[in-house]
Amino acid sequence: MNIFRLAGDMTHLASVLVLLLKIHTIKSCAGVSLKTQELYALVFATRYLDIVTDFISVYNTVMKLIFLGSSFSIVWYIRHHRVVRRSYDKDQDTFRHYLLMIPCMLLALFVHEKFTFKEVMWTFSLYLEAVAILPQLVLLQRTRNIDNLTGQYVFLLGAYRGLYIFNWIYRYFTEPHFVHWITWIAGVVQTLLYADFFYYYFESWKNNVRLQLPA
Amino acid sequence: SIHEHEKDEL
Repeated sequence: MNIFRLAGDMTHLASVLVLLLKIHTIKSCAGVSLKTQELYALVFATRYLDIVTDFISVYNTVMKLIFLGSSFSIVWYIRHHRVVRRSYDKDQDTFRHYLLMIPCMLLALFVHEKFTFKEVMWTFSLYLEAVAILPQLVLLQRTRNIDNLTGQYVFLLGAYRGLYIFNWIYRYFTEPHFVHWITWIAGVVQTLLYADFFYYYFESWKNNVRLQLPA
Repeated sequence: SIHEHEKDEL
C-alpha cells in the first residue's frame, strides 16, 4: 500500500458516499445517470468475484463490501425508492449502455492475462470501468447545468483514477516485475475521459461561475 | 513462496 493508492481509494470511497448521501438526504437523483450507476454496480460485481475465495486483507474486503453495497444501494434508490425515482430523468439519460458492455466483454474475451472465467470477468470490469462514466458525462452535457454535488462526484471519480496512475508508477519503480499493461491502459483511458471535464470544472471554479459544459 | 496476491488492488 502506498500513499497514492490509499488516497485513490479514499477519493473513490468519497465519490460514492457523496452521491449516496446526496440521494439519501435530499431524496433526489436529479442530474444523476442511472445508466452510469448500473455500469458501476456491474463493474464491482464482476471485479470482486474473488471476495469470498481470496482473502487479501481486512481493508481490501471491507472496501469491496462498501463499494458493492453503495453502488447497488444507489441503483436501488434511483429505480425503486418511491420519492427518489420520481426525480430520475429517464428521457435525458438515454445512453445505450449495453453498447458499452458488449465491446468490453468482447475485448475481455480476446485481451486478458489468462483465459479463466474469473480473469475474463475481472478484465471485463476494468474495460467497463474505463467507459462507465460516459452516460453521466453525456447527461451532464445535455442537462447543461451541473449541481455541485454531481460535479463533485465526477471530479472525485476522475481524481481517484488519476491517483491510481501515480500508484502504478510508484509500484513499477519499487516492486520488481510489477507490470500490468491491461490495468494501466484501461486506467489511463479512463482518466483521459475525465480530462475535458476537469478542464471545465477548474475553469468554472477559477472564474467562480456555474459549471457549464459545452454543448 | 508466500501466496503472491496478483489482485491486491481494488
